Amino acid sequence: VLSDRLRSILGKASRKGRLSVSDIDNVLSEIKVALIEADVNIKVVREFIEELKVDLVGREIASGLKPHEEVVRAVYEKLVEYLGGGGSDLVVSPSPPTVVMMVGLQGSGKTTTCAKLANFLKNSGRHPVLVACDVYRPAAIIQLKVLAETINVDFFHKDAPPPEIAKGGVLYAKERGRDFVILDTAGRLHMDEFMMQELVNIRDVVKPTEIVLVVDAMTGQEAANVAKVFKERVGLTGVILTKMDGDARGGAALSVRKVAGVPIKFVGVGEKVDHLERFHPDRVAGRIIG
Amino acid sequence: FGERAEIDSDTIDQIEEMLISFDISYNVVNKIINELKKDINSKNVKTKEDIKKFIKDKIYGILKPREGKLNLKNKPSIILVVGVNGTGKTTTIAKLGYLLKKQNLEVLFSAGDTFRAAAIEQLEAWGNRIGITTIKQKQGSDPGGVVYDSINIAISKNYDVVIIDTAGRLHTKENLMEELKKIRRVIEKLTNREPDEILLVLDALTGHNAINQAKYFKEAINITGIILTKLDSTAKGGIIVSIADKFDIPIKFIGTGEKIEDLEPFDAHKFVDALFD
Ligand SMILES: Nc1nc2c(ncn2[C@@H]2O[C@H](COP(=O)(O)OP(=O)(O)OP(=O)(O)O)[C@@H](O)[C@H]2O)c(=O)[nH]1
Ligand SMILES: Nc1nc2c(ncn2[C@@H]2O[C@H](COP(=O)(O)OP(=O)(O)OP(=O)(O)O)[C@@H](O)[C@H]2O)c(=O)[nH]1
Ligand SMILES: [Mg+2]
Ligand SMILES: [Mg+2]
Repeated sequence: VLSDRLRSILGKASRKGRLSVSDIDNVLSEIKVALIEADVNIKVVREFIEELKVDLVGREIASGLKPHEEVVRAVYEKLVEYLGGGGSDLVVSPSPPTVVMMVGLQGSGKTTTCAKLANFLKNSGRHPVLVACDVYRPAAIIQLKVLAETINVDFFHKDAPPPEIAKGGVLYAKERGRDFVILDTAGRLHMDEFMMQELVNIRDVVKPTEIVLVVDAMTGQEAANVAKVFKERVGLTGVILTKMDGDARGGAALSVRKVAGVPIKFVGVGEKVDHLERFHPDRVAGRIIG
Repeated sequence: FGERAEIDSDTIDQIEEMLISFDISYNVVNKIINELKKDINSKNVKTKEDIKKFIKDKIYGILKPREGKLNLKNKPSIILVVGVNGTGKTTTIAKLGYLLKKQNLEVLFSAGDTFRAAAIEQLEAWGNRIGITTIKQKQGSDPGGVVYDSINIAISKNYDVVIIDTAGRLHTKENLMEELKKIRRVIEKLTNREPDEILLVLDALTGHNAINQAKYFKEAINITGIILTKLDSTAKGGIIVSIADKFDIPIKFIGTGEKIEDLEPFDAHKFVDALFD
């Protein structure tokens, strides 16, 4: 655990005064290792360490704190700063329905998260429609349909290319006075030019208010690259981190937040449709430190 | 790093950063870097090409002993496929079934994921595409029951192989790991032997958590092989190096895409070359 490693470096006694240069050099490499083992992207780690160093130089050790506790506090605060900022609410469109497009890599949890989001919106008094735009994966449409039935939410699909399905879904919502449209899309690789273009096509047809990247909490170094490409190619307005009910440290959260520059809005904490929570930067910060 | 590897701390930093970016765990990267430093000091490693060769050889040395093949000695041979959520188990089962069918084996699918929405339909859709029968029960029924049914049918109808799909499960969920143990017991009671293969499906995009996955699944039900999927992505799948270093589990296949033919035997040499592509 980082805190223990830092304590053995900096000593057990409470002490007054400021952190010395030698204190700092010793702890920075430990912190770097901790972040790498938490799967934070190496470039994001380097940037984080640079900024942390500035925070630590001459930092006053708060009275009653041991030096390593002061350092852990500085790391924690910086993590919260990196992870937070930006509202965790879905932006509502001034002209309903609000369209939310869910995107991400294969198996990240998009279809399940679409249902969770619909459930969340329903419980907040909204009226969402789930729209199945994944025409590739066997039984993907059935999967979303079954989930929609489970939570008693409208479902839309038609036999057409994904941009047409999305357009049809928005029309369906308008006709029925539904105020949210959630588009489930197929999992895709960020370097798959054809599939990334498909997202651009869907986006251009229905102009979503929210484009949300769904990221698996156990994703490693590549999370940064994925976020960057999705951001640049399609545009992103938010992120949802899934499978946070496991023991992955979740460093991907830091990489994605930093690189995509958009807020993490929710976290998936289980397989059931009510296992969705608002994102709390302080909780994830604590988890990344370990 | 520069053409004439004046091996300084900058070079070492760059190499470390590259290996970390592959998702090779920090422990293993550290080990490789330390061995590199020793060899540099003994003047064995002089140029950029030397460094690259040194590292490739090191990684190859870790991976080569773990190359493995499918062991299907019994009739019917039982393959149990497990792993955390979304790694590609169901798709990989389809790929395996297709591969074995091409070798003229009679393959049966067992829809052991009775939990997730449309999991049964997904496996069955794949089975229909490639002409493999899927044994299933109602959504929500006990997976042990489906497995029992499937094996009985395989025995009575002379199938060569049964491939059992299971629900994705996080290794930290005790009750779900217990369920897996129970499925294994059902197989053993019915066949009087261990499953021929218990394959752990890992996602190449996963970071350090893959090590925990290997550890916990191995401890719970013993793993006879690993399949690493999604290597068609930009991820290098370096966690497999850490797993090969830590556990004596053979690596049998890699998944290289979403189509039925996108399954290859694990080749340590090819894998190492691809790392540095
Ligand atoms: N434990 C856990 N499992 C989750 C969570 N979110 C999704 N899952 C599971 O992850 C697996 C993949 O979920 P899907 O919703 O099918 O993922 P997807 O992104 O739609 O997959 P593709 O459409 O193939 O790209 C399923 O087994 C889900 O039950 C979560 O927060 N926690
Ligand atoms: N690019 C790529 N995608 C893959 C590969 N293997 C599987 N997938 C995709 O990953 C997603 C999840 O695959 P599934 O087979 O449903 O995964 P699973 O492990 O059975 O998921 P759960 O049963 O929900 O835990 C699907 O979109 C697959 O097409 C691969 O090798 N490469
Ligand atoms: Mg999906
Ligand atoms: Mg499956």
